[in-house]
Amino acid sequence: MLELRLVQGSLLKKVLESIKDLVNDANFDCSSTGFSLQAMDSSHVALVSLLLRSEGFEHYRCDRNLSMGMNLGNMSKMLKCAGNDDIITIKADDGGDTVTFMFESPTQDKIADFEMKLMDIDSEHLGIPDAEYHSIVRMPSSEFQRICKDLSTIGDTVVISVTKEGVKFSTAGDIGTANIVLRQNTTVDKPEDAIVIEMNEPVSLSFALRYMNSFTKATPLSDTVTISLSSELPVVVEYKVAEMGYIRYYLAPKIEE
Amino acid sequence: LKSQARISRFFRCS
Repeated sequence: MLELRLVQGSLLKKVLESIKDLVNDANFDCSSTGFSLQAMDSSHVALVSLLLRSEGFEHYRCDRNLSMGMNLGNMSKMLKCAGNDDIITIKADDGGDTVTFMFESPTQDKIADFEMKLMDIDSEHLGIPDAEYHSIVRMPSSEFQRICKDLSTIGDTVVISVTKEGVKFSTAGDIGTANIVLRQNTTVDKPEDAIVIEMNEPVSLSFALRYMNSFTKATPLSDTVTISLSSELPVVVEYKVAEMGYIRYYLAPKIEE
Repeated sequence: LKSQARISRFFRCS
């Protein structure tokens, strides 16, 4: 049996909003490590990896590893019925075909149960190799969201280049071109406002802005975002989920054939 | 001209 109690239920609500437009159906895996998900978008260009560590839950019971296939749109519908301050408990029986989401108001005067049907999902689990990235950029997540949104009004591909000068986001379209350069800036009042550029080697890669924009749905989860780039690999766009885990989006680059 | 690569080009089934 499985019983996971998350006091900060709004985190789970935000997590679902961050992935439901990218992935339709996915298996949530539950083990002693935590509650996790790995899934690709329907065109297999992007991959999302979510981990909510068991220590982040107030109560975490998972008697044996369990994989629960869920339609993320339906799960999102149910979680939208939870208040932002509600405590959310996820419950399931081993071998059962449903999962229950229980919402408790902070004052315990309202308790709701939503039972959702599980589904069988055939999904391949991919091995993500540990990599040394050529460049890693950390910046305010709202700034990254703004850049992706602005550039997608001009073009559909962003070129992200990291050099000694900073990180450059460029696009081109029918009406013209756009370049946005950010320089490292660590002299800020709040650490989350810093722009930190760690360049081991210069790198330049092209990506579809449509996916980048989709990743920025995770902006409410974290003040900062980390973008890791290597010329041989998909970019990793990572948002921390409070102290308990992360959402990592992997996006395959556009490459010359 | 560049074309969109798929994830499977980089990550293998585990």
